[in-house]
Amino acid sequence: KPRIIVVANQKGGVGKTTTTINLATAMAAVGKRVLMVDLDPQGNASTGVGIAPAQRTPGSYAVLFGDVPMAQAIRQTAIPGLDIIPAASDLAGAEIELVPEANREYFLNTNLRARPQTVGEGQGSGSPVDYDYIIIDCPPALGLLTLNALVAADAVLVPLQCEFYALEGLSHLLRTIDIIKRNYNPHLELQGVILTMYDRRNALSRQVEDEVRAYLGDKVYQNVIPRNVRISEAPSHGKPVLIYDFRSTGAQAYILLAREILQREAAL
Amino acid sequence: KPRIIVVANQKGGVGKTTTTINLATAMAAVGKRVLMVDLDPQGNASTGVGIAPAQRTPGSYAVLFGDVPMAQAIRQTAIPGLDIIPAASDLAGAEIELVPEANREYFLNTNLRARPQTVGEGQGSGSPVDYDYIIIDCPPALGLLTLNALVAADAVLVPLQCEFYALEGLSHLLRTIDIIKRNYNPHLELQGVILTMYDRRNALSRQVEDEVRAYLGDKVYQNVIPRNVRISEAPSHGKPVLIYDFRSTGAQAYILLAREILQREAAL
Ligand SMILES: Nc1ncnc2c1ncn2[C@@H]1O[C@H](COP(=O)(O)OP(=O)(O)OP(=O)(O)O)[C@@H](O)[C@H]1O
Ligand SMILES: Nc1ncnc2c1ncn2[C@@H]1O[C@H](COP(=O)(O)OP(=O)(O)OP(=O)(O)O)[C@@H](O)[C@H]1O
Ligand SMILES: [Mg+2]
Ligand SMILES: [Mg+2]
Repeated sequence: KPRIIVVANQKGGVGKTTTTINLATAMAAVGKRVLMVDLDPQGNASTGVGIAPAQRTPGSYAVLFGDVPMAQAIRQTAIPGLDIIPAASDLAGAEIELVPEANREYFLNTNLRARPQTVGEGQGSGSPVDYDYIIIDCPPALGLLTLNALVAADAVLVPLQCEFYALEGLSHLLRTIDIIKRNYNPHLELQGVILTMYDRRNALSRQVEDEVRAYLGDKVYQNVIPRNVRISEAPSHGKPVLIYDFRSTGAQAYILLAREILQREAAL
Repeated sequence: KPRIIVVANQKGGVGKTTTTINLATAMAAVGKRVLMVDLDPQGNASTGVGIAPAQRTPGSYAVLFGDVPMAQAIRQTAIPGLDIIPAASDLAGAEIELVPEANREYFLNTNLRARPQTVGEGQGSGSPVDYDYIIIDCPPALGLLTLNALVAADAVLVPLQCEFYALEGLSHLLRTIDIIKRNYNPHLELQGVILTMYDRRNALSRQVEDEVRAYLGDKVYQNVIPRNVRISEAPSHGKPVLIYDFRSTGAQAYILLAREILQREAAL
């Protein structure tokens, strides 16, 4: 306990944040105790669950460098069972600060694995929390923040936009995961690839799907996430699409995906 | 000579590479001598103009560190008047390598401003080239690669996807441009904001447009780029959409945008 799942892809705009938020929400909805970690200086995951910018420090930067007990960086969200360690603008300087440090790849692993004694006074319930899952949202790069997440991870989820540039970057990402597994974190496993922004009417989407399933087989989830405008509307309301519009095709797709992921988790 | 335009936005997947390639192509089509620089380790701009992965070194990494005369890193593309300095996987290590260097923000400025004596033997024409424009594609981050580009730049173009997260990141980007202008590069100007992946049927697109025009006025170009599937098909053919499907709404939008940008350039 807890199991750490990292959502990563160096290609930008492929649905990392959207997948992190909606997967975490769906898992919380079925009774799992979930902690999200926003490791992207953009802070989109923090915005997507309604954390006001002024409420974001201490956050993931402080946890990464062990500045505060983890519990002080945890915020409750409006979603029952889902907490978050938010990202603030201090995180933008983290990569440069990590470069000269010894064991710079292990900072997050060391601090995230330390049991959060209590959820901070002002933040939450005040009693020790045993999370079932920690889900980490990464920035669009393979820099020291994403490397720290991969070193701390049990499993990696890769959202893959059904576009050519995204497909091209996939083999580079899989090689990087391999390198981390061999040199830093032998437990690291590719949990699966999620096809996102899928458009059935568009030949490119089908081509990318065919190619990825041929290349990776059942590492690619059966459930794909369609392009759905309700998904892109939800962040401006500070809510996951699962809450913003439960009946939308986007929300329903994330529910089916979460069920498939939890079935695979149960089989481990 | 030459004028250096940087295409930047830390938000991922907003159309930086697509804008760089199609703007550069449109400018070359009206007779400007253009050099693209791919400063993203993903190498999408290099792919988008058909540079094979094996043909990418020496590339932008070598130019950044002054390892080779710039001319040796320049490749001709299939588009008349358009050359590129491609990105290879060596660029992925550049940011970490720059951190301990003095004047780390000025590496690109120093090497890019040195006149390329000749386009390398094996690469191109062999005679000195006076480029009118150098257009730099940046990675989705505000790290040392993007900072090097902004320090070297005369002007910055900001592609803005018509989505909430992209809008949220805009003020942070504009603040960063201001900081670079004040501390490193007094010539730096925001050339303009380009609305990308615009969908007229979608209220979110119109809301983002209204908000950005209210906030930035005529810094936002009149011509917006619609979401158009032909744009996302072009990269798999190694061609800009202007060449892949000249009559498409995407290609026509980039032609109108290029005309608007060149009109503003002429007025400077
Ligand atoms: N299935 C979908 N349908 C429609 N829009 C989507 C979908 N998934 C994500 N989006 C929208 O597309 C944009 C990119 O998604 P998101 O921000 O989650 O990607 P990301 O990989 O986290 O981006 P970054 O690389 O910047 O971190 C967002 O504006 C989001 O609201
Ligand atoms: N107007 C458009 N209509 C449809 N698809 C588009 C449009 N512009 C870009 N795309 C596609 O959307 C994806 C993202 O665009 P692009 O790669 O140019 O963005 P980027 O900002 O360079 O991404 P990154 O942050 O990863 O560098 C690409 O697959 C591209 O082909
Ligand atoms: Mg994100
Ligand atoms: Mg790009």
